[in-house]
Amino acid sequence: QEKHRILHKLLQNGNS
Amino acid sequence: ACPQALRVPSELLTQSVLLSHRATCHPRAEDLQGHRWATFSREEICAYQSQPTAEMWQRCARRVTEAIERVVEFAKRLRGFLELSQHDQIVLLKAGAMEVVLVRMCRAFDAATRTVLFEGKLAGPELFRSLGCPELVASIFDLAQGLSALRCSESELGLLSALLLVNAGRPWLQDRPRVARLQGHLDVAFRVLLRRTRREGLLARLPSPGRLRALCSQHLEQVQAFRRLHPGVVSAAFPPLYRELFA
Repeated sequence: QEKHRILHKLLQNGNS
Repeated sequence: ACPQALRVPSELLTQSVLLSHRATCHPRAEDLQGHRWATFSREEICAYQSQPTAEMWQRCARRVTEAIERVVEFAKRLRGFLELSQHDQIVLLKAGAMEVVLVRMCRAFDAATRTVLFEGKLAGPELFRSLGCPELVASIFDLAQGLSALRCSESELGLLSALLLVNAGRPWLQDRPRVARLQGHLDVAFRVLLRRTRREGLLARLPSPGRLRALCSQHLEQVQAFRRLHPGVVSAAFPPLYRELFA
């Protein structure tokens, strides 16, 4: 998760 | 929103995957039917070919990144995906997102002219000359052409994409059995669909997992080659998500 902060953030972001 | 007739679980899953696929694809399915996209003119092709390598790479990296973002959204809408651990969601997307982007490309491929939709118009492989990786571009066009010839439905492409992502064989998964369970549901749904539509012959004609993996490796190698020739450009000018996944 540290190495993939952007991906992590996109997955957390609740815009589905 | 599903009709009453669709009570069988795998049919429901197929419908759900299709909805997620349609909602996150570009171009949209409605725009594919009898499309009226123009082909790039000679002058426009020359303009792209005259771009400095670094600029063309940056441009293509942006387009790839936009496509990856749509695949992330597709994954999030896949039933069961967000119930996997954050770690495994990242592992699966890092390994599979580019494969889905490559497969999705066939939707916007025009077999008659051997061109693909790029920045609003149809482009042949020669348009990408300034990237300096002709073999990679040729391999991508070959893949798109082969997939296009299979004339996959949106349901087939949606399930294929889901199966590229939800792959229990990826290294570094923490909860492999859980991913395998989800993969199993998708696999059954895909086979039920193919049986129902008499498309079982499709399975033998799909590109092998090894071929997609090789294409993604080729892409990574070219990113590394580009970095050696143009140090600093990737860090300074490429989209952060692209760097995170490929550099």
